[in-house]
Amino acid sequence: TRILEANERIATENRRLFKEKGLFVVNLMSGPGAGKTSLLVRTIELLKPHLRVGVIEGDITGTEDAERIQSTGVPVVQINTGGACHLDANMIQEVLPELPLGELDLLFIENVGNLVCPAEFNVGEDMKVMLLSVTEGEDKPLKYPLMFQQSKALVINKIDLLPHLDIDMESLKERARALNRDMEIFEVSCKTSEGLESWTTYLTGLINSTH
Amino acid sequence: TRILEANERIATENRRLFKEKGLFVVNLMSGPGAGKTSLLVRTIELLKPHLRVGVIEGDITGTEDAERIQSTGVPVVQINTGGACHLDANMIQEVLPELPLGELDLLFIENVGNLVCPAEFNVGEDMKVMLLSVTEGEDKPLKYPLMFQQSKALVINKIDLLPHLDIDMESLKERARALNRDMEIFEVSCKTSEGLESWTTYLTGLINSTH
Ligand SMILES: Nc1nc2c(ncn2[C@@H]2O[C@H](COP(=O)(O)OP(=O)(O)OP(=O)(O)O)[C@@H](O)[C@H]2O)c(=O)[nH]1
Ligand SMILES: Nc1nc2c(ncn2[C@@H]2O[C@H](COP(=O)(O)OP(=O)(O)OP(=O)(O)O)[C@@H](O)[C@H]2O)c(=O)[nH]1
Ligand SMILES: [Mg+2]
Ligand SMILES: [Mg+2]
Repeated sequence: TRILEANERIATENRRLFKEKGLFVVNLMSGPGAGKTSLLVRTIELLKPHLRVGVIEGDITGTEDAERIQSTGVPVVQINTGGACHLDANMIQEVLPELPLGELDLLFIENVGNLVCPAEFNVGEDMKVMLLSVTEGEDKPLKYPLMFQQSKALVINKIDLLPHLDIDMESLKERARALNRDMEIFEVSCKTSEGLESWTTYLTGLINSTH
Repeated sequence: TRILEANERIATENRRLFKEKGLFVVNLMSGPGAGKTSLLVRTIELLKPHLRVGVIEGDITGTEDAERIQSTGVPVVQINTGGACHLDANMIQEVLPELPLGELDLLFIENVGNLVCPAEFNVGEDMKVMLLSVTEGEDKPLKYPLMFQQSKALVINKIDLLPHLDIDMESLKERARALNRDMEIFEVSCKTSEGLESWTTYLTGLINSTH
């Protein structure tokens, strides 16, 4: 459609700028409350000694998430979409002047909490990463396939709750792999820190191989 | 916008038909995996002896949810939106001929799992009800206000997990009430059945008062 074509043009402009600045950009997506901000706070704690990180927060309204990121000390900008259920390349382009792009190695874009539309809009990122909470159930790849197909990595969060749930983790992972054979899958808990080490090692490896 | 105006016209047509048939219609919304289908299965078990229930299932793709409802024995129709992140009045109107509307008392419409756009589209329902899982966090009313404002009732689900979470239930409820003073709030677990009795009593009361 015309909307997606216009979006692609701006995404390409964003990408050119990111490449000029030597910046690696991750578009982080999930349904509401799966743990995107929690993962970012924990990831920043582990990466901060080695990499210069920045964040763009995307929400319908409010600054709660940006405030949580601010307390980690890294540069952060909050976008309020005013109703749109996803971020697009134009919204990202508009706030780029507010970030010290040349002084960053890694930029996270936390998308609006929605398991559907964010996967349709490129914003200029190097890769899409999605988060799924174990509390959402093993049928999500079957019912919301696009985001699983578009993501380079799937982070399964809140594994500390597994003892209290009936989820079938094997079928969740099989269904995700059926949609996207090469997807990396991490099992983590932002509460207990389990699995965060291999996630941040994966990220550092990607950044080092592109620089 | 023109889309919402066209939608309102069809919603009004749907509503006229529902009134003619003496049908009470609930539009059930939540983010993905909050427990809409689980709530419907448990609610049907409790209501089936007293009321004739039917269900319209809305999903991007797949028939998983309709199959779960089918096993309860009530009439159910599955809508696949093919990408749209919400149901609209036209999608509902198209499947109405497939349901024995004159033989039902209560029709549930399970919307697509999305905490944003479904709240913008009336489909002809008597009321919107939203579900929120305790695992999503107490900040959701601040960040996704529209659905809280539009819903007549809020069902907080998965309270069996509360002992393992750090959520502030009081501030969740205060924030929801700040957006919608008259909203009924239920705390339930579809796993342990806690709180389901008062939810189904509330529904029965509403249906009896409109007939
Ligand atoms: N038990 C448990 N809870 C978690 C974990 N990670 C996050 N949470 C909780 O999940 C809720 C939502 O976390 P957020 O980080 O705000 O989720 P989000 O995806 O950023 O949410 P939105 O931006 O509003 O869509 C909060 O109550 C967190 O405390 C985890 O690993 N284990
Ligand atoms: N612990 C616990 N798990 C629940 C409860 N209700 C539902 N679940 C689990 O939550 C997951 C999602 O439940 P569903 O009923 O499929 O949720 P849904 O909102 O219909 O999901 P979509 O239609 O895909 O958006 C499943 O793994 C359920 O077993 C509950 O009260 N407690
Ligand atoms: Mg967040
Ligand atoms: Mg469902």
